[in-house]
Order: sequence, then C-alpha cells, then structure tokens
Amino acid sequence: EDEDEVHDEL
Amino acid sequence: MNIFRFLGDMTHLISILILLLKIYATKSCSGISLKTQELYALVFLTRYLDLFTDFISVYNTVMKLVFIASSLAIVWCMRNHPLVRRSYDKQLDTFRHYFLLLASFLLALLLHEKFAFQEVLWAFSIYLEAVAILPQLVLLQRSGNVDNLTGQYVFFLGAYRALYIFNWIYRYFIDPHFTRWIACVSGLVQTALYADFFYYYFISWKNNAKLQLPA
Repeated sequence: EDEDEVHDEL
Repeated sequence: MNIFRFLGDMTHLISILILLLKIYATKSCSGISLKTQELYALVFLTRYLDLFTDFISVYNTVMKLVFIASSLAIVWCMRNHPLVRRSYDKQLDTFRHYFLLLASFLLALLLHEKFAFQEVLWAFSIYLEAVAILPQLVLLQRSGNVDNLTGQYVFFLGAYRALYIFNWIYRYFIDPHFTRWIACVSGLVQTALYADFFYYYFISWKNNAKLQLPA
C-alpha cells in the first residue's frame, strides 16, 4: 500500500 | 528539489512580481484579465489546503503563502482599488470562465490520485491552472497591442510550467517510480496553450518590435 503521496511541488 | 523546479518556482515568482509592479507602478491593470487572476487565486486556495497539515519545508510553506497572498491581493486590487479598477478592460474580459471551473471540477471528480476531498481539489487545481490563462490570452488578442510589462508577465507565467516539465523528466530519470501523470499531462497542455503567444513574443523580440497578437 503506497503511503499517502504528499504533494511536495508548488 | 532540483534546479529545474527551483528555476520554475523563481520564474513563477518573477511573473507575479512583474504583475504587482505593473499594477503598483502604473496604478493600472489594462490588458490584465481579472477572470484569469480569480482563477489563479482559486488554484492556489484549492491546491494548498495542506498548508497547515503537511509541513514539507520552510521554502514550500513560504512560497505557498506568497502565492496565495499575492493572487488575493491582485484580485482585491482589480476589484476595489479606485484607480486600478477603472483601468480594467471589463468589456474585453468576457471569456466564460465558469465553464473552465465546471469542466475542471468534473474532470477532477473522474480523474484524481485518490477519491478524497483534498486530492480531488488538488486535481481540480491542476486542471484549472492548465486552462486559467485562456481569458488572459483572449483579452490580449482583443486588446491588440500589448504593453511591455503585461507581455513579460505572460511570458514568465508560461515559462514556469515549461521548466516544471523538465523537472518531471528529471525526477522520472532519478526515480522511475516517480509518476505524476495528472500534473505532467496538465503541464504539457498548459504550456502548449502558450505556444502561439511564445511565437509572437519571440518575433517581437527578434524584430525588436512591439508585441502584437493577431486578432
């Protein structure tokens, strides 16, 4: 289960 | 962070500073589409919902605050500042941007990374940003001659997402598991919408002539 992908781009 | 993304963010910041300079220095927003500015404010507000929940870096947080504050300030200025609002080309800025809102939202309901409130709004902000420049491009075509600062503003705005495309290519080579299809495909569409503007911008730069977009 891929962890919640955080949007690290603006 | 990589050089392409950093240059992209700086280019984006420069475009906003140019617009703020134009409005502040000339007390005029002629040639600027209020509809595009409202769409951008919505893009930042729906994309940065994680501002207080996910801390990524000081840089990331500061830039998000700058983008939200500047876009709201520009919309407020164009609506309420007595001098600025008088120079708004209301009769030229007639693009039905509500359709862009609806289309982006419907697409976000269909295509998103996860069916969660924040993720659907994030996808909405990505799709909306791709088309948000349309009212501005239509206004430029209608207003014929484009003043220097407005031309620079649109140029840097288009260039920033082009740099982000290099950032996605770079990230993909570094980590093949990195796939951001939603942002990448939207970024390509967004940059493609500037194609003819970039062409006429280049012609005007080459001939050292005024930027003219054909009606």
